[in-house]
Amino acid sequence: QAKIVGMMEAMGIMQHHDAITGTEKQAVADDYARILSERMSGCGDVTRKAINNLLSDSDEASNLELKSCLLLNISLCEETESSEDFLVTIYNPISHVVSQYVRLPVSGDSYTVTDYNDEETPSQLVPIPDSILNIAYRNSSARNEIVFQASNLPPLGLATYRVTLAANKLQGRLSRDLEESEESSEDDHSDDSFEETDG
Amino acid sequence: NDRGLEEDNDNGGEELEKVEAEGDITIGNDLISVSIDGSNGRVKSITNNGLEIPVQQEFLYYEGVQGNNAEVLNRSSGAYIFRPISSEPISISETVSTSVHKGVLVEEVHQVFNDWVSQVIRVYKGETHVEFEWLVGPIPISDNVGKEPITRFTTNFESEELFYTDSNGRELLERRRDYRPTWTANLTEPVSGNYYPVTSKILIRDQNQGLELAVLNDRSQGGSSMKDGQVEIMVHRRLLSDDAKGVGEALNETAYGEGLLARGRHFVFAGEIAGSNNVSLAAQERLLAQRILLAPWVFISRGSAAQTR
Repeated sequence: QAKIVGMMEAMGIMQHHDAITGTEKQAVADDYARILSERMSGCGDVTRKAINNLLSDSDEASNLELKSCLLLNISLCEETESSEDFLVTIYNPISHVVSQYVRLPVSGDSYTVTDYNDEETPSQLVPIPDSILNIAYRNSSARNEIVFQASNLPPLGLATYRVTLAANKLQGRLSRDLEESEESSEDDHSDDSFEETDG
Repeated sequence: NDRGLEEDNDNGGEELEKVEAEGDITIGNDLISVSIDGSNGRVKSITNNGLEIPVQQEFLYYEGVQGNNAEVLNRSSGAYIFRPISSEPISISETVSTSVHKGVLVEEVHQVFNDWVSQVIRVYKGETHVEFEWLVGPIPISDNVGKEPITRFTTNFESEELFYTDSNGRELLERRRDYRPTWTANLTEPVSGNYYPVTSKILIRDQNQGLELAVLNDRSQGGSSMKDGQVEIMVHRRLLSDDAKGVGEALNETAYGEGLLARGRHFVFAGEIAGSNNVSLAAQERLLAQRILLAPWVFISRGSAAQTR
């Protein structure tokens, strides 16, 4: 509750005409940015809990560490850039079904997007413009953005997509094949002791 | 080419191409398309529902007045006051370098106007609007001149001095150039006197042709229609003098020692007022406005396929 109230207070401050129009001194503008950043971060904790409540009640799902990308205005998102396999959870705050294109900066050159049913969703890599890449203070390895459509998002509901680096997926398949192969090999020499091993 | 995307077929990149602006370029979908003039790299027309509308788009800037604030006529352009030196804005660039990126979901033209203005024009599959994502800044001030850049759309519409803006949550209001509804106006500041707040939309109409051009924005801005058939919106400001209205500082913001960059989007509808498929253009705009204002929230996490399900 304290975190929500903190965000409410920040929004109250931002309704001052100086914050709306930019007629504040630079130091005040910087302070507004600080207040908003802190309070949005706090409110993110609340959102994370709320969305986890909406997700499956299994222990695994309820532990999702949801992160927001607050620097997408310069095509920067540490979470998507540093991961070869991540989930994108999208909440629709409108009370009717909508479809929305999602753009996220990524470091790799080829990705696969799958929906909750493990069905592949069409996606496209688009280069980030050089003028963004050349921003001196933009410390990012992302040179492309992955684009896909989150279709038919339910009213006030969620959808989750999985984004996987294609090479990573291939490697994953190979590992699985190898594991299956090992398992069948193990089956051939079935022994009770095998069931007790970590493998 | 230097990113190797053209050879990559895994992400709808089979159609990706990068071309120099020689012939005209067209991007779009089944519903709407944009033509870029190959000779100068600028927007030439928008075709909606089979109807081609000549539309030019360019970036210009007004130079801000730097006065001594001793009296009204000497006031500077600043945080509170928009006072351009001239009524005619200066073009930022006559020619634009372009690259085209086409794929299964979105088609884009990347434009570079100069070293501080660039833009991406894109059309997503299934959408009925054109998106202009502009990036402006850091605005150069080495010439000691404050600048107030604008984006301007020009059509052949006979808009009869009328344009429409919303402001501060109120309904769309009719604005008439050089006119006030309750007194005889004699505008001594012809540009700023015709600028109005644009909270979410500015549009012009040609009633005889039954056509409309509407620009939706992602933030409050100032805008106007200084000539029939034109819509302009201010996208950034960097000024070197305080306007003596209370801030006590020039509107000369910096980050990391450089002038600020501003990046934003304009969503452009151009077509018949009646719209298409029994959905008026205004209704299409309203639905998009809701999608912009209440955009889905995106969260990232590490997880497994089980969690996805």
